[in-house]
Amino acid sequence: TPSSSDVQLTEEAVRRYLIRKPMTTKDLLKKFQTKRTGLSSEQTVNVLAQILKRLNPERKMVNDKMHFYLTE
Amino acid sequence: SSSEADEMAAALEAELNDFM
Repeated sequence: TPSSSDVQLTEEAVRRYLIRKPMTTKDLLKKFQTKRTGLSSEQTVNVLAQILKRLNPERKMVNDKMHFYLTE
Repeated sequence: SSSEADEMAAALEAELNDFM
């Protein structure tokens, strides 16, 4: 199996991460690296933005950085 | 690279700022 798409950027995947712990945009981008999803940088940003807008996660500042999280 | 990651994070935050 090619390794180029072993990770999928989906709403469910993002939801699972944000339920587990608060994450910054950079934390999320690390989970969905382009080399793992096969998406371009631009696609990754656009898709992740759409997903976050739909999920509308809670936000809190930790160490001066905005973190997103969800509760079950 | 980490600078590309920084750029992507900045682009994502810009997208979200319009919304949030």
